[in-house]
Amino acid sequence: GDLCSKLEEAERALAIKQDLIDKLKEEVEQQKGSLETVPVLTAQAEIYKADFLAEREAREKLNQKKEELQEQLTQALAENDRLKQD
Amino acid sequence: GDLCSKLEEAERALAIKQDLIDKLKEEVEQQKGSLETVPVLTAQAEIYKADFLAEREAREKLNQKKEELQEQLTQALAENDRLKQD
Amino acid sequence: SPSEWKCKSCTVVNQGSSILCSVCERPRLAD
Repeated sequence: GDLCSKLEEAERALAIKQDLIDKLKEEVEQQKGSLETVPVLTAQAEIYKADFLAEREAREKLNQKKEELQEQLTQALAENDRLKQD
Repeated sequence: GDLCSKLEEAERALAIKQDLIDKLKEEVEQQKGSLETVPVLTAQAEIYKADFLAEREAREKLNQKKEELQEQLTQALAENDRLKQD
Repeated sequence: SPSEWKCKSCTVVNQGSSILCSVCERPRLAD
């Protein structure tokens, strides 16, 4: 009797442990799915960072060009005024 | 005897399942650690994207300003030439 | 089987008749 009840208890415990194993395996699979986004997000962040840096460099060059044009225009307008005086 | 061996077998099976449960729990915890990077990477990508868009808008505005300056300079230089002719 | 056994994980002493540890529910033979 005693052995029988222990065997029944062991078999019930086996079923419970197996149920837990199934649940844990499912959780591992779900997490694997979510983890697949990590390399994608990493690549996306890298691409946006590269685009940002490229845009910023282009803007700085453009700003330099604009400054030069501003300077040339100032000189041309001063020349204009002088010529008109003359 | 038979019951005894069955019980021993059930208990050995329980130990093996427990070992698998321990390993699966460890894997779930490790994956949780990796998953914590997902919101960080998402935020990082969003920030770089916003910075990229802001830089691109600034560059477009600057380009427009440069075009205007270029036009004004062309006109001022033409005016200069005309005045010199006169 | 022995009249009692000590859980290898949480060291609780369990009845010999129990299959799983009464505290952490780990089986008697689990490491």
